[in-house]
Amino acid sequence: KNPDSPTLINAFQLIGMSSCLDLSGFFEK
Amino acid sequence: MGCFHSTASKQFPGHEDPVILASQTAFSVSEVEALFELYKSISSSVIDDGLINKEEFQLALFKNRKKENLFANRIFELFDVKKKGVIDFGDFVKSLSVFHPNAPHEDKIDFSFKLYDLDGTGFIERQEVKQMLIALLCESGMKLADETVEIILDKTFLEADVNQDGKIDKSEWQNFVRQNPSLLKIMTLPYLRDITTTFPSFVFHSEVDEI
Repeated sequence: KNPDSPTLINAFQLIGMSSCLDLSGFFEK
Repeated sequence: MGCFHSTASKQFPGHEDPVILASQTAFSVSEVEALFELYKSISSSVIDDGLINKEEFQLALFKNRKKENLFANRIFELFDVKKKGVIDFGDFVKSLSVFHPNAPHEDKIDFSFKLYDLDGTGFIERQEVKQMLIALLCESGMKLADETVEIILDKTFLEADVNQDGKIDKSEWQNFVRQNPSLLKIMTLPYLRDITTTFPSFVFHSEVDEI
């Protein structure tokens, strides 16, 4: 394992990609 | 003030005065009234009881009432401020206010912390982050080996969990977000700036002088 890899995305950046965290659906008719 | 209050408070349990809601949130009175137009439509989409249940919440967000999702469930739980299993108008406005471009940065940090603290213990634990990562992978169809997931978790906790106790507390989260401001991108909805033009019909129901 190489936890210091500079190219690695962090877990929360990945989680933030979830479309289910995007509330703009409320405003799309 | 006439019909907005008398009619709305009868038909919409937990309805709060838009002037008071505006004073407590990042919205103007007009914006609160415009949000009421959106709220009326969502809260009557399945059961016309003036409250938003989880099915209506998911239908409004995804146009699909059947979609079960860890993140959508967690957002519903956070919007359900009074923990009644339904969202009333006050809950809806106060929760959405955090997503306003002008809302305080600290409020966005607090909300995102609660969002990721799935079991509400006051800490974001490694197991919770893993659970959310797996949910994201399932949703997106992305495939990552368990070893890769563990490497991502190692790296994340090495950066975020400063005291290395295996969980991220509020102050560690505040520091981590300051170093990674893009993590708060999901906490701002530009749509909220244009809410009065998106729902212009609010002017026909308004009794407030400000408009």
